[in-house]
Amino acid sequence: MFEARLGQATILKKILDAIKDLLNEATFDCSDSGIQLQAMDNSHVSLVSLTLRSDGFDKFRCDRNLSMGMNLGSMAKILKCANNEDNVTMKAQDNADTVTIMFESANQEKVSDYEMKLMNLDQEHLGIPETDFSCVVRMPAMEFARICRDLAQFSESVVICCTKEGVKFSASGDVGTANIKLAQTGSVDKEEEAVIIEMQEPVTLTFACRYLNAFTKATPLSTQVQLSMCADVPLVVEYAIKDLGHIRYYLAPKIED
Amino acid sequence: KTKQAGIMNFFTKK
Repeated sequence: MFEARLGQATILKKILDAIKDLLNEATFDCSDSGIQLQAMDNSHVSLVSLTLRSDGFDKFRCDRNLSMGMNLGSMAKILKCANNEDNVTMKAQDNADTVTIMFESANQEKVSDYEMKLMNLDQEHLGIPETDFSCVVRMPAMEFARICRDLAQFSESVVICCTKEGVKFSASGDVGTANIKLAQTGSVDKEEEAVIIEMQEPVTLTFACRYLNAFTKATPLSTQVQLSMCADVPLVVEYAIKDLGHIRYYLAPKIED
Repeated sequence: KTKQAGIMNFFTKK
């Protein structure tokens, strides 16, 4: 028996919004420690890794490890039927071929349930090596989304250059060149407005704008985003999900042809 | 000129 309840359906809606542009379907691996999802996008350029800890749920029970392959388009249709403040419960029997998603209004006067067929997805799990990153940048998630959106107008690629002075995002195309520099913030009143750079070595890497823009669909989940970079390895873009877990996107760099 | 690398060039299959 698997059962997981969250106090607010809005969190699940935001999580789905953060992955459904990259993935058509995905396997949710459930165990007593929580729910994990790892999947590559269709073109095998990026990898999404979602961790939801069991202690972040209002109720969590998972008697046996369970892998639930879900069509994310179908799940989006079901979540559209929930009000943001509804309780949401996911339930499945061991070895079941369906999952039930139930919504309850705060006053318990409206209860709806949706049974969704599960899929057998033959998904490869990848081992992600530990990396000592050369640069780790923490910045407001809204600012990162704005930069990715703005620079995508000028080029398919963005160059991220991180030094101890700050982090620079550049795009160059037919229109010309765009550069956006962010310096590390001195003192800020609010932690969520800070730009913090931890640098071991300067690094310059090139990434495809369309993937960065897809990752920024996770912006509503978190006030801050963390970018971890190292020469010739994938960028890690991480959004914390408060009291519940995190979503990490790995993006392979563009390399010299 | 740059080309897009694949993610599997960096991570190993489990």
